[in-house]
Amino acid sequence: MATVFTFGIQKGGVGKTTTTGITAWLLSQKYRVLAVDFDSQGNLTQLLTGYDDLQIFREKTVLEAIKTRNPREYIYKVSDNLHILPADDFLSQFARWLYTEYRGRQKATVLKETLAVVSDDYDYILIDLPPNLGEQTINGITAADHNIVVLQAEPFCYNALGNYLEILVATQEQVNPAMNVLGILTSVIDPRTGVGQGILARTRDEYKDLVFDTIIHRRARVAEFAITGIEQRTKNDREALQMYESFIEELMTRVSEY
Amino acid sequence: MATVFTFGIQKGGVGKTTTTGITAWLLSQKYRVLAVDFDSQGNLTQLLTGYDDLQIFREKTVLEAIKTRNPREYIYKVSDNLHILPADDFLSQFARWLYTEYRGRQKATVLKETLAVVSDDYDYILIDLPPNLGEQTINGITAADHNIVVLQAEPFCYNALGNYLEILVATQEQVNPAMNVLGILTSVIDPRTGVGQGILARTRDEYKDLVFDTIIHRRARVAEFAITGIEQRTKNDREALQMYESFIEELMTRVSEY
Ligand SMILES: Nc1ncnc2c1ncn2[C@@H]1O[C@H](COP(=O)(O)OP(=O)(O)OP(=O)(O)O)[C@@H](O)[C@H]1O
Ligand SMILES: Nc1ncnc2c1ncn2[C@@H]1O[C@H](COP(=O)(O)OP(=O)(O)OP(=O)(O)O)[C@@H](O)[C@H]1O
Ligand SMILES: [Mg+2]
Ligand SMILES: [Mg+2]
Repeated sequence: MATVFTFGIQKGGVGKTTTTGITAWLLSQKYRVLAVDFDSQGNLTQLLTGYDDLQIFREKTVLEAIKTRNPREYIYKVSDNLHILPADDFLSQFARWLYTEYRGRQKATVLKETLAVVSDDYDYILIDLPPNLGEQTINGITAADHNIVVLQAEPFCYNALGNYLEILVATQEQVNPAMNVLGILTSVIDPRTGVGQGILARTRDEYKDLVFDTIIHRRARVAEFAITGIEQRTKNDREALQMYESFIEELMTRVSEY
Repeated sequence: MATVFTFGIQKGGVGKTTTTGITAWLLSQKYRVLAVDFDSQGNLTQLLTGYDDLQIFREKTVLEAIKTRNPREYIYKVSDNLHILPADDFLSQFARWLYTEYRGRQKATVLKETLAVVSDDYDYILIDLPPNLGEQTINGITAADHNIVVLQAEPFCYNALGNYLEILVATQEQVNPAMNVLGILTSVIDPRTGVGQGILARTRDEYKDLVFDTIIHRRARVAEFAITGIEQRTKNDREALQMYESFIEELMTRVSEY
C-alpha cells in the first residue's frame, strides 16, 4: 500500500513542480515511486522525462488512466524505481469531463480510486497540483494521505495560505478523514530582502510545528534541472539537492508519527 | 472608447499581476485607467487597493459586475484616475456559472459585453489573467484589443509560450478578429545564469519583432510593492519603476501602429 503525498497551493510559480519532481527523484534511489502530473501544463512530465514536446504522451496520460480506471496502461517508466503518470494540456478537460460525462456519485474521489489500482506496486506516490482550487486540486488532496503546502515567502503566496489550509481541512472533514496536512515547506527567493524574512517569521509564529525546519533557497542549478534533467554528479548538483534531502528526512520523521 | 489590454500566460508566478498592476498605476498618472482582476486569487486587488483580506469586496466583485451587466456598481476607486473591478475567491465559480446558469449564446464574450458598458469612462482597461487556459482566460483575451504575453525566461514558461500563442490566434480567428498579440514581454530571474540568457536569445530568434526590447529584471523593491503599495518617492522606487516606464513607451508605440 503506497503512501500518497500532494504538493500544492493555488499561488502560481512557487516551486510545487520542482519540489515534487526532485523529491520523487531522490526517493526513487531507495524506494519504488510513482509521480503523478496533475497539472495540464505538464511541467512534472517535462522535468522527469526530459521531453519538452508532450505530443508523445498524447492520449497516454493520467486523464486516460482515470477515464479507463486502468493506470498501468498509461504509466511511463523514467527508471526502474521512478514511474510517472504523465499529463498534457488535454488534462484541462478534466473538470468538464467530470461534470458532463462521469456517471459516478462521488466526483472528488476519481483520482483516489484510479491510484488504488496500482497502489501495491509502489512505496510512495507523489502528486503535483496545478495553481488553482479547481477539481484537479480537490481530487488530488482527496487522494492523499499527507498534503504538503508549498509556501514561497512572498506576500501573494502568504495571502493564499489561509484559503488553501481551509480547503484542506474542509476536504478532511467532508470527504477523506484519513488525510492530513503534513506541513508547510517554505522557500525564499532572495534571503537578503526583508520581505522574505518577515513572512518566514510570521509563518512560524502562526503555524509553529506545522512549518518544516528545512527552508528551500534559490539555487541556479535547481532551475537548470528543467533543461538538463535532475543529476547528482557534480558538487554543485549535490549542494542543490542537499536542501531537498534534508526536507525528505523531516518528511519521513513526520510520516512515522502518524 | 477605452483600449483594452490583457497580460497573460498559463504558467504560474511569472509576473502577470505585478506587470498589470504597475502598468495600470503608471498609466493612471496621465490617463483614466480601469484595472480588472480576473484571477480568483485576487492578487491585483491586493496590490492596488492595499487590502490583504478581500472580505470587504465580498459580493462586490467583477463576478457580480458580469452577472448583472452593471460594472459601475462594483468599481472600486483606488484614486481619481485609477479604478479597479476587484476579484475574490468566488471568481472560481465563473466557469460553473457560465455552464449552468448563463443563458446567452456566446459564452466567450460575457466580459467583453460587461466592460463595454463603461468603456467610454476610461482611456485604458487592463485585465490580469489567471495561470490557466480556462474560461476566464478565454473571456479575457476575447475582451481585448491587444494581448501582451508575459514570458519569464525559464524552461517551463518557455514551453508554455507556443500553446498560449495558439490559443490567442485561435480566439482571433474564431471569436474576435479585431484583437491582436501586441508582443511578448520577457523577464529574467537571475541574469548571471545561462538558462535565462539562452531562453531570451531563443525567444528573440523565433519571434523577432514580437518581442519587446524592454526586459524586466528582478528587483527587490518591486516585490515589496505588494506590501507597501506602489510608490515613486525614493530613488529606489524610481529605478524599480523605470523598467515598466520603458515598457509603456514601447507599448504606446506598438498600439499607435494599429
Ligand atoms: N530552489 C529553487 N532554486 C531555483 N529555482 C527554482 C527553485 N525551485 C523552483 N525554481 C524555479 O522557479 C520556477 C517556478 O517553479 P515551479 O514551476 O516548480 O513552480 P510551480 O509552483 O510548480 O508553478 P505553477 O504554479 O505554474 O505550477 C521554475 O522556473 C523553477 O525552475
Ligand atoms: N520585476 C520583479 N522584481 C522582483 N520581483 C518580482 C518582479 N515581478 C514580479 N515579482 C514577484 O514575483 C512573484 C510572482 O509575480 P506575480 O504574482 O505578479 O506573477 P503572476 O504571473 O501574476 O502569478 P500567478 O500565475 O500566480 O497569477 C511575486 O512575488 C512578485 O512580487
Ligand atoms: Mg507546477
Ligand atoms: Mg497573478
